Amino acid sequence: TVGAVALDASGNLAAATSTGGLTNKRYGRIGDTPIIGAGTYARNGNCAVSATGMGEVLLRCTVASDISGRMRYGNQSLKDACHNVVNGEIKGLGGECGVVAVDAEGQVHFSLNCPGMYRGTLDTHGEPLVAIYD
Amino acid sequence: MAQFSLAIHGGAGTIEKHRMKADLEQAYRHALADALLAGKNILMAGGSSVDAVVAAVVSMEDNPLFNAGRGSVLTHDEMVEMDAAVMNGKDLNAGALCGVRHIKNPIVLARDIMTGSSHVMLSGDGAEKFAFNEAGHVYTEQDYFFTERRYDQLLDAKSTGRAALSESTFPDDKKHG
Repeated sequence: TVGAVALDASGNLAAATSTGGLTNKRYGRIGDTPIIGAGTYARNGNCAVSATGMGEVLLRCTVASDISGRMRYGNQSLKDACHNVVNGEIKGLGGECGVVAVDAEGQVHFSLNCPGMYRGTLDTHGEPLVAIYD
Repeated sequence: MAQFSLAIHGGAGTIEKHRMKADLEQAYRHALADALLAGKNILMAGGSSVDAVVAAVVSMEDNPLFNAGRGSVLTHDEMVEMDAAVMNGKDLNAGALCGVRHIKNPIVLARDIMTGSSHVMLSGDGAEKFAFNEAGHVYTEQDYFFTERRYDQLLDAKSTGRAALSESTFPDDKKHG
């Protein structure tokens, strides 16, 4: 799975996610990626989120909208909302996952509960900053 | 410079540093940097966040290293079956698709569904009909998506009846989704 989140100069947030699913999958199985509010979500003034991981668990936990809701109704920061979701119910259900997210102020946050996630952002000079391991 | 932000991911899971070959790790790092630059160039030019995230994802869909687009994993029937979604925070408009097999860049189709249809999500054959008949996408043969690496992974998964990358024997690819 791959994904991206962004805040543009006009203050608009967006999220995108794309996937090939699971190796050896059958029966037209679909994970969280294309489900708005599960693997992908964006709302101006709030946050944009793209998730990756065990799709069935991410679907059941509606990960992206949960992060958004914690910020909107619980006044949690982006960092706290991502951390609490990724390391909360999902982990309890045995789900490994990671999310990338950006808030309305342009703060980026990565959160993962597994040993690695291919990920990247731009540093303060606008240069690519990439990481793989926890 | 105008203020903007961008972040990307290329999948998560058990990625073991001690088993990852140096050249493969470098390839991943370059590919991630390329995707960031694709999105950054749009944002720097005053483009929209939607265009930026689509450009970044297209860059990764075109790279066989990632499980999306060209590098998609294979189903039990040795086909690719891809899903994608995009959402615009400005107006809560969204576009999504699932189960497409002949679309080179599913994320572009997701944006076309968002902007060119009155629907949010289209599936399988219907999504492809919309793509070819109304959104100008070109039919892409399954051969485009086939890589030896993904075929070997499928054989490995079939040999033990698994249906996920989580227990793969491929060191860089014990990841999910």
